[in-house]
Amino acid sequence: SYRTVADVMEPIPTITEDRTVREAAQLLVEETADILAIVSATGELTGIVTEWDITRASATACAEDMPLTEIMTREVITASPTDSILDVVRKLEHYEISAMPVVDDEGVMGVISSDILARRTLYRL
Amino acid sequence: SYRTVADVMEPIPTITEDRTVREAAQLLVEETADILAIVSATGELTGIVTEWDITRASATACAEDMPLTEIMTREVITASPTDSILDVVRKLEHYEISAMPVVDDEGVMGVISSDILARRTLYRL
Ligand SMILES: C[S@@+](CC[C@H](N)C(=O)[O-])C[C@H]1O[C@@H](n2cnc3c(N)ncnc32)[C@H](O)[C@@H]1O
Ligand SMILES: C[S@@+](CC[C@H](N)C(=O)[O-])C[C@H]1O[C@@H](n2cnc3c(N)ncnc32)[C@H](O)[C@@H]1O
Repeated sequence: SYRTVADVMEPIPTITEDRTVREAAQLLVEETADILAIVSATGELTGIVTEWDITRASATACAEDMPLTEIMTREVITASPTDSILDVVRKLEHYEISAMPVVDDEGVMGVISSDILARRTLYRL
Repeated sequence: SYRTVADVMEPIPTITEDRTVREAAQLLVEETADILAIVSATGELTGIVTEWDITRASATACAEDMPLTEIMTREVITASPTDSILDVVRKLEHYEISAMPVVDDEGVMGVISSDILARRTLYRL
């Protein structure tokens, strides 16, 4: 049975912050992902970007060549591999988000999201 | 306890297909929604558009003034208010989607999504 994030997390695509909004959009589509981890040259998490951020950029301007730094979120809400499923549900609801990068001392380990939880834990109902 | 879609579904924002990608993006942001129901003048469901579709448009072109008809999905996977939570989970997983409009004889009743399910059914764990 699934009890911690480590049991159900999935890979997360990464990108560096010197890329453009268009490149982030391309990666999200190619990887069928809802969130990207933005990482430094040493692989450290520096932010995230989601389809929401790209949608918001599209609502105001032609955002293709805009630097990713203009839409990324730097204050990232993350999960630990040892967090329980219930911890995750509470955190997602509290911050009104759908996904979180999973991080530990070694860096970015993956992603946990409401999609993953619905697919991998609701079968118990 | 929650057993059917009717117990947990939430309102879904609607838009007509004569609008632009930018207007759809604005509505998604204003309503903090992940999906819009596209409806005819008589309120009948004619399609959907999600942040995914807007992201994909941004990956290739400046999509602001593009008509919504160019990115909308017409073959909509829907849920019924009487569907069980398990039916919904299976359908979302099978089609690899995150949300579905809820429809019955009267038309579009709301939305059900993995976010809603995580928030409203996983507390039982
Ligand atoms: C408030 S949420 C609206 C709900 C939407 N389904 C989502 O999670 O993207 C949208 C904003 O939250 C941010 N966001 C999403 N996941 C995040 C996370 N794990 N940490 C920090 N911000 C996050 C996004 O960058 C976006 O600007
Ligand atoms: C295959 S999904 C990728 C996963 C993504 N999280 C999502 O559901 O949007 C993306 C595509 O599925 C479509 N889609 C999403 N929900 C749908 C639904 N209820 N019925 C039909 N197509 C849907 C979107 O329009 C988009 O083109």
